[in-house]
Amino acid sequence: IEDPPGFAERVEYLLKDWITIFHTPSNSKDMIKAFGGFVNKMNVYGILKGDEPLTRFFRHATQCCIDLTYRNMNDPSWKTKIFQWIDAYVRLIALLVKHSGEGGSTSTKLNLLNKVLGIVVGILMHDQEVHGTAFQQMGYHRIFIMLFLELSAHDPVLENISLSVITAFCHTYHILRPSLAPGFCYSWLELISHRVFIGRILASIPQQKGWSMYSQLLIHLFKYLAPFLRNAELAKPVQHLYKGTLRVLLVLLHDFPEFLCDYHFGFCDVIPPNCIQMRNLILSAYPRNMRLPDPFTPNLKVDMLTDIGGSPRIFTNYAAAITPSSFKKDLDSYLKARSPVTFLSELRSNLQISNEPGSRYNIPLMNALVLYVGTQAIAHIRSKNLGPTMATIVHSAHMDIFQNLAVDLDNEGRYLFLNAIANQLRYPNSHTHYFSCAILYLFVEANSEAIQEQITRVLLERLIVNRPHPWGLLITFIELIKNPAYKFWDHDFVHCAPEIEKLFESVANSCM
Amino acid sequence: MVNNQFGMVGLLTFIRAAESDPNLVTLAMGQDLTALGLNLTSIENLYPSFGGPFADSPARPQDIDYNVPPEYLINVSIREKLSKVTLQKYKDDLLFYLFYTNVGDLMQIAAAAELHSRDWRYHTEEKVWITRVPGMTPYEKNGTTERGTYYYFDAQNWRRVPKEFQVDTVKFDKCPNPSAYVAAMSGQS
Amino acid sequence: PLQKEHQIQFQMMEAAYYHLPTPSDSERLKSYLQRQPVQTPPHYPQQ
Repeated sequence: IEDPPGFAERVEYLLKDWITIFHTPSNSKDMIKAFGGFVNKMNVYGILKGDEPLTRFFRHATQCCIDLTYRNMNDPSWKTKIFQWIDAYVRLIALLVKHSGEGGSTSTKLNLLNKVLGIVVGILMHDQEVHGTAFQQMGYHRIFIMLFLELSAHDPVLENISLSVITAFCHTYHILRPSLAPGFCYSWLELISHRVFIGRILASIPQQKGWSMYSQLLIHLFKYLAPFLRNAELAKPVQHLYKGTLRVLLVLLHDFPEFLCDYHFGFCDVIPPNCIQMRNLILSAYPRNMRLPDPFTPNLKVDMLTDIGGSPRIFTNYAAAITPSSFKKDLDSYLKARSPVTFLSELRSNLQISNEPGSRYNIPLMNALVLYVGTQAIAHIRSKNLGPTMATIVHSAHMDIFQNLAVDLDNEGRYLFLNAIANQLRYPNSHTHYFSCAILYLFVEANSEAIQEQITRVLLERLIVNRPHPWGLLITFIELIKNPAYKFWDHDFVHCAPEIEKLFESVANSCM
Repeated sequence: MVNNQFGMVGLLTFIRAAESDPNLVTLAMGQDLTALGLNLTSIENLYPSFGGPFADSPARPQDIDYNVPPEYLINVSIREKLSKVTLQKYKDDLLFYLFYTNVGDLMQIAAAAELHSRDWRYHTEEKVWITRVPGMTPYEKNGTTERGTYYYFDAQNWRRVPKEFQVDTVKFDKCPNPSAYVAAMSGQS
Repeated sequence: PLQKEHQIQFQMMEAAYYHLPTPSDSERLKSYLQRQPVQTPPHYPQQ
């Protein structure tokens, strides 16, 4: 429905009037009084008469800010002017949100906030369609970050709605995820990794209620990057976003390692297998209250470590990822009674989704299957009051499945299967322990050298990248090259090239 | 051996390619994550001063909005009642701070006057404060030119640095008179 | 090879790469209010 005649002009007049008020020094001391006067004026102009005029007001006011940005984009000195304009508009929104509705009632405030965020998102998405590669992110970036900072100020009214404010912004950034707003992707990463946003969502919100939302935003980022990271050579724009992602992950690794520990599984599901360092970074996280023994300690008794029996928290419902349900039913039945025997021979067909080389397999299903079978195995071993060792993990339905996968899959499938196991080699916990034993058992029991070669490949490629390296990976590899039972050095693939041999020797020397 | 990209040869091919084409390094060998501008050995959390995913260094103190206790904020109703600032009590460091941060304000003039009274001299061309090093050997004089070792105040690194100078004392700023500026401003207004 | 959808995303990302946000885009403007504004000598720091 068209605006009433003259509505847009009235909005522009009011917006300019507010911006003048906002930037008048004498008002800066007592903005609330100035705001009260302006609200009366909005009322006189019919803006507050109901939901519709208010929606129209925000749409036109936002559009004014964006149009101003496009008109003056190329003049750097104009950036300050544009920001002065937008910051004033954002302050108005924040004051309206904060003072709307009765003091205690929060729903009016949040409805208004979500309305405004929705309007800005709508204009951004439309603008991206209209402008295409000429789309400019700056105005939207400024609106979102300044509105978030305004609503994150230390204020009793705002503290009371802080979780809802964070949820509103997470919802907004979810809608604006890079795969839907690629022209906004750099600003998007700036916004979700802004120090105040990280502080609020990961530190201030009680009981880690923001962690799950934040993990979803990071998964959106990894999913967006994945197709561009599959190629070895990164284009500059991709490299820039990738490097920015590494910085954010480093801050999380340093400040919130438990967050990376809890959500590692969901992240590794979407990070491409060749993105080794980024995956290592996530898998290297360990709880801050834990002390990791030096992996190179001679005769390190892993099963004697106090933390090795702990069950790591995994906040991804990986069991639900095992589909279809008939497959899950057969899996559970096999784990329970090792029947139907046909289950093993059908495993590969359940995991294969195409014949296209390089994307033959359902990686999330592979990852979920491996973790599910492993956790079932640990529970089974525990039920006998034992812990995972080379002796307790064998001769079981669980190991049948792993050995079948090792033997029956082709090179690509086996590489992905072994990656799924290696993704569990993290800090001292029962999963690390079990999967370390499992991969070493698969090595020693392998009926072909190709299996041993691929186990070595999966471990080595994770070790030759720059740090950090997960603790579980190091202790597994050290055991493999040190323990004569594996006859590691006898294999041709160990000596297939001077660089490879040198790499093994350098790791071996570090161990000695 | 496995003859595709999923075995050791596949990895070796990648390693060799990465040696010849640095562009391949990003993913194959990873990068030195300590060189991304983050102090990974910091005891403190990094996020409060995180400059952002595309910044090569942490946010500087002046970039960050610290929540200042309300009693630090001067309310308009009491600002005239505050006791006068006595610059004589303050160390040079604070005087320099007041000089460099109160641009266009009487405070900048007053800080300059106090520094001048402590034998600091503001060089009007170099735009830097310098002072003689106490007890230093006599300075070679030649008319209005002097040569010798002086201290200058390095506002970038915020410290006093000794340095050999040859200065034309004509270019030193005269001692500013704050009250003259107030009179000039009130005359204008 | 990139799928069609990813090629379009790449074009948008590449265009955005040429006008990246700067860290200051996420910082408040520092409005500085003089307490006693005076015309200071031009050779003093003015900002």
